[in-house]
Amino acid sequence: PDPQKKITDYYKQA
Amino acid sequence: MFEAKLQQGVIFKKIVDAIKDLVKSVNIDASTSGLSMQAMDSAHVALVSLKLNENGFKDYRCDRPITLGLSIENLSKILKCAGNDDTITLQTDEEEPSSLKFFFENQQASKISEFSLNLMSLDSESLGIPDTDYSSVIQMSSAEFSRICKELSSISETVEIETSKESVKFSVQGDIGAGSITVKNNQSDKDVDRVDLQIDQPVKLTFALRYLNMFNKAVSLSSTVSLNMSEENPLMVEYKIDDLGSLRFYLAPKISD
Repeated sequence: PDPQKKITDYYKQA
Repeated sequence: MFEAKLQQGVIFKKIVDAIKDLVKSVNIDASTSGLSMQAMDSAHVALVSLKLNENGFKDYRCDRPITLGLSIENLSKILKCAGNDDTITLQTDEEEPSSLKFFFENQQASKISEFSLNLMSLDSESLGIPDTDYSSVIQMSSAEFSRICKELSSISETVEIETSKESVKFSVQGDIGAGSITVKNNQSDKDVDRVDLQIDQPVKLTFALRYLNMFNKAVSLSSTVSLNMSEENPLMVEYKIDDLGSLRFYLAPKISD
């Protein structure tokens, strides 16, 4: 299966 | 004092129904400009972002910004007591409220229900989402997008979405076989047939259908959905809520080798 990225890989804590 | 009255309370019920499988607890931030909320699923793969403008409420008052930490499951239990034609009012007069009051009133003003929901103190996990010019934007019937995702999820766990100037192609590959559904640009007058493609750059991205099916719980909020994509970026799925605001879902892609 393709690895699933996380949303936190793209957006950082505000 | 914080008070927000929604003429069509059913919209609030639909919003909570749309997110309750994805997130368990949320901080709703109330300010003079309206309500906003951002929360991630427990695996931090998807993110939901809600914005409701003060202008969309029948009455809105928020003297100072407050944060309302809510269990979505408990909120859902209380909202089940509201009729679909009721107005819904949220209210608290405390600076650091420990509970939020709810008032449900029917159209004839002959029945008024009052509840209070205990609030929780939640760590804020708010992420900064930059304004993005997406290279492919697809606007189509929300029911049609929902149907495509549901149908394809019986064949595969993931879907590849590929855009071109003329069409968008949803492809799957599973143990039983493979397939694709291509939807072409269509300037129909009917919402259900209309497909608007704004493609600056074609993209090809793969996403988990399980999450898309969860996002599609929002289908009753809007007859259209917009899919916003750029290479190397999460997908942004947006449901506009009339004059009130928008419900957005962000989903991190799968990475093919």
